[in-house]
Amino acid sequence: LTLQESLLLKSLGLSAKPSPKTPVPVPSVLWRIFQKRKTLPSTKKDLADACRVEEFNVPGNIIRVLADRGHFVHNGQPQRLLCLQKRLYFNLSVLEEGERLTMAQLEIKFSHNSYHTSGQGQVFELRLYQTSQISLRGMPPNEHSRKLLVEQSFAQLHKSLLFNLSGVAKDWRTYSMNLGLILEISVSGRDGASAPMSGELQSLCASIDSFLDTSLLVVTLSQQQCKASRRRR
Amino acid sequence: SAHYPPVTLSNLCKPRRLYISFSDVGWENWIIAPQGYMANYCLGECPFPLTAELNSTNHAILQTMVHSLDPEGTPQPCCVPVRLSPISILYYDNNDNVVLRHYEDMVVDECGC
Repeated sequence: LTLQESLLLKSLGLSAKPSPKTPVPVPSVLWRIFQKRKTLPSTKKDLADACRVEEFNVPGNIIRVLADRGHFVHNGQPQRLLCLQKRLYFNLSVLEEGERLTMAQLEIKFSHNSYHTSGQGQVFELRLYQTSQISLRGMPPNEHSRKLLVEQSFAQLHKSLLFNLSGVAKDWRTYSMNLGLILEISVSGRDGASAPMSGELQSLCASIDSFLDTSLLVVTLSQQQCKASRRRR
Repeated sequence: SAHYPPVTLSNLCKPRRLYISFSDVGWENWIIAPQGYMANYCLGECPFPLTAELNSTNHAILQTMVHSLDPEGTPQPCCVPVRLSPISILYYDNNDNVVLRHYEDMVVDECGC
């Protein structure tokens, strides 16, 4: 790097020039925010607070969408009532030291909405567990080393499910504490309804096949770049 | 009775166009958008008497007066940005994550003395 380039990168808060290997599509949420700010009239631009993300109403000047680096715990045949069990892992070591995390939102995406045929009486149950122990790839996690974070049931699985993980994500800044999450989606009978038979289970779980991926949207505030700005005339 | 050298409009303190192209600095493979932006810069004179358009501080008015009386001893006030606006940059980081980052004070909208 030339001296000028490294100084310019530094002024942009970057310690080095990034070198992406497999660029991914730009998440629509980021593109929308970018376009909205770009099209602001200049008279409004300097009024817009670059150190606040008004779309999420939190302080911040850096928004990242982190890809999930976890793996499925089991694939293929649903077990018990379980349709999907996946370890989620987001590498938060990309956050620079002077950044304060102000929000973390998990998004679970499906390629389409999934509806039960009516009258079947079954619901999807989604659970997110925080794990305190790492298990080998493909091995089910140790039941005792996990803490239930979220438990929700859905009659229909929507295309996109959002969960606020700001509290948990703050702990993940410490590398050794970041053991990810376990996501489980199962099918259960509604109150009183009978549990699905295994064949039925297979077909109900099939709608989970529309599972696409998970990502974590993280908002941080760079203390260096969001100091109190100089008094304006 | 001090002498006022003639100042043409074009060299008064004001923003000058400056376009920063990210591909010129070889950053096009990691910056997604924009491809560049109009950063501008301030250049020009702050002559006595300072007119209202020159967005000047009281001190600058004082300094131009002293400069007009003693040009060798006291320089003219500086022409600097007085109104700036932020830009947003979308880029890939080293882990192929997409990052949207807002930077304050990146575009010079107005200059002043």
